[in-house]
Amino acid sequence: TKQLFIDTFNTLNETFNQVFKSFFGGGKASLVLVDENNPLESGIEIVAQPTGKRLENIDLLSGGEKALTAISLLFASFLIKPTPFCMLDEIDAPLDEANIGRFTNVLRTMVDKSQFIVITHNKRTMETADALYGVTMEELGVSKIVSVRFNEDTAQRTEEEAMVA
Amino acid sequence: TKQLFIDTFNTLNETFNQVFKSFFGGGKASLVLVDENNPLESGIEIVAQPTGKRLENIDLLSGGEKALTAISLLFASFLIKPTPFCMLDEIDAPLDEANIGRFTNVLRTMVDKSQFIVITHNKRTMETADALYGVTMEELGVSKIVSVRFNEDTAQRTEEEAMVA
Amino acid sequence: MRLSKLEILGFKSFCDKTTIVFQPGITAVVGPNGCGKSNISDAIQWALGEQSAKTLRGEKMEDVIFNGTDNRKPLGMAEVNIMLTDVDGQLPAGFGEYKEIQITRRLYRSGESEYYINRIPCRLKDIRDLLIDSGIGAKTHTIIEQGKMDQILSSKPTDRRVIIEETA
Amino acid sequence: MRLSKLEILGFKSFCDKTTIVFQPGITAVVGPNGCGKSNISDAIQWALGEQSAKTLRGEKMEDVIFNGTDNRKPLGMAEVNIMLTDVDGQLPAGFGEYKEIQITRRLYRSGESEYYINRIPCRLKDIRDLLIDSGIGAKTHTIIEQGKMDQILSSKPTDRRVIIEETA
Ligand SMILES: Nc1ncnc2c1ncn2[C@@H]1O[C@H](COP(=O)(O)OP(=O)(O)OP(=O)(O)O)[C@@H](O)[C@H]1O
Ligand SMILES: Nc1ncnc2c1ncn2[C@@H]1O[C@H](COP(=O)(O)OP(=O)(O)OP(=O)(O)O)[C@@H](O)[C@H]1O
Ligand SMILES: [Mg+2]
Ligand SMILES: [Mg+2]
Repeated sequence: TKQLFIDTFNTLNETFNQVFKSFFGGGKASLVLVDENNPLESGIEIVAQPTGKRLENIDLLSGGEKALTAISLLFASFLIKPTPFCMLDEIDAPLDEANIGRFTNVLRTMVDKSQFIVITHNKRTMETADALYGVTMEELGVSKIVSVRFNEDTAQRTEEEAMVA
Repeated sequence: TKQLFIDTFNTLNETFNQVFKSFFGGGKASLVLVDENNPLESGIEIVAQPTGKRLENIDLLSGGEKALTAISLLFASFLIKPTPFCMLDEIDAPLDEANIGRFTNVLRTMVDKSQFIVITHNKRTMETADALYGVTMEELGVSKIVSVRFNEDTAQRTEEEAMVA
Repeated sequence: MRLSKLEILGFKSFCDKTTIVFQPGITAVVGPNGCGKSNISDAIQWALGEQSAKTLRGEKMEDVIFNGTDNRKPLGMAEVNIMLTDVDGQLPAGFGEYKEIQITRRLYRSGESEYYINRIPCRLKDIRDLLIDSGIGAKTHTIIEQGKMDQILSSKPTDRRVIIEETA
Repeated sequence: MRLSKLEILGFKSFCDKTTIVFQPGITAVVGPNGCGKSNISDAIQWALGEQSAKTLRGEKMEDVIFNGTDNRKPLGMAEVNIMLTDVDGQLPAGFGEYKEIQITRRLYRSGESEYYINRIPCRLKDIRDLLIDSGIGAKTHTIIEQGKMDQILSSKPTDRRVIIEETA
């Protein structure tokens, strides 16, 4: 299993870097084994370097940069071993408009790997969905599902319907 | 100082409930002393009940409800003892459109109490500001301040300028 | 394998029986603050065997049972059904012949809990065994909770090994 | 009392001297992810005496000094100036006659740090004494960091006493 771990580590490292570049339009990211001699026990460092910046501790990254780095690692793992479905709860909240666009573009490419359920308040994320469910509390304290739409031009209406309901 | 603590506690409790009601359009919120006999040492429970829901542990509240409850407590404290200035870093991120509107309305009423500096990605929050600063990294990795606008119809342009720069 | 249907009854704010049909691709769930979106994610995590009340934002597991409103009495039971389809070939031996799998979890106010696979009573361990190679389960990155996206970058170097082990 | 001006030099991503003038009312700070907005908030918190590198998202305090880019060398010093105006009557005895207060903090890569009040060298303790009744300072709710709004609701009942004590 040592060989399996090392092979997986190397593939994930490679894929993580590729997804990261597609989000940041350059830069690099990687996973580093703290103790190379002992891969089955060693901790792992994550380094991320957005385009043009210095390589540094991931804690210095901004809120949006951290979210995109985390999504890169998650999607890299799915590209290697897809999970049947994935629920993402408002992961687009820290992202600016430009990064929401990049996120939804990459998400679209993942559709043949996994099924995604995305909770969001952002109109652009709604528009990339194949189906849209509105949740409402018409009766205070009691949740109901309002409607299902299968194309994007009604994203706006479903959120508003859920609001008004 | 025991009397001072009790008086402050009661005033804050009262004000917290009022601000909470103005955000949620009803419901109630309060601070409860865990050990009433020992106000100087006692821990404090926070209970919050959005309109029509049962009183419960604040952890069961949703992301947006929790944020609004936290903002209610913060603003209640400012109404009693204003701080010279306050920096709010993307506190509107979990809020839906309707609650952003309520947040900005209440924020406007606080202007004579404190000076506010609000970091945001939300257009509606930008529009309530008296002045707007754009930050850009025209030169990768180096931050600069792009421009200052003193009215709201240019909120959109400043974010876009900062993006393009 | 994919998620085809979710039925929620008496779980958190879903007092009445609610059914959600899922298509392949991307499904967006929208609605105002506090309307019950994250409760849907909690329902899936709970049905997959989550044992920590705190992860489901409660103090004790009974907190997931509908607690009543001004006009409705609290319920005595919470139930969630998850339907997985296109499962052929992805299940461990012993579960081989099923085309679809239905996982059911119930909790009564008395504290008693029940688990079912395709309506046959089973233990939590059976559900865990069923899902062991599927990539879904309470501990994998199938569910990213609200505000917890950064956790995958986690602060401790040894905690980060999990993402490699899941991908292996 | 209110904040009238902020000058940042060599602090985090603000390599060149940057001046921000603040008006009364509400000022919005906008810009793309990673451009340096939260670094402005860190600059204010640091100048008010923050001693924890972790609170400023670094490992050691030197992490706040401009670290260089592909085209720029790292700097040897970080400096932040905060200008407070309309201060009359709100300062403790001993600082009485000032109309405006400028607080300066500097850090050199050598680890040496300097503090100034109105350009007169002082200790951190003097800055703390100056601000003691003002409501601003590293430990008050003057600054709500990104993603930390919920902290005021904090999980431990005894931690919640702070908001009462600050309001007293
Ligand atoms: N056992 C329960 N019984 C009844 N209602 C419950 C129960 N547990 C939680 N709730 C309610 O569910 C609501 C929270 O729902 P949820 O977290 O799903 O909202 P959300 O749609 O995700 O909102 P946001 O957009 O703010 O994140 C709370 O207001 C709470 O009162
Ligand atoms: N000492 C330093 N030297 C140079 N750059 C630094 C230093 N410390 C942090 N940075 C840079 O500052 C950037 C983060 O800035 P900041 O957190 O202010 O972004 P932000 O505008 O708040 O973005 P977001 O909208 O995503 O929250 C990081 O990309 C990091 O590279
Ligand atoms: Mg939610
Ligand atoms: Mg930020």
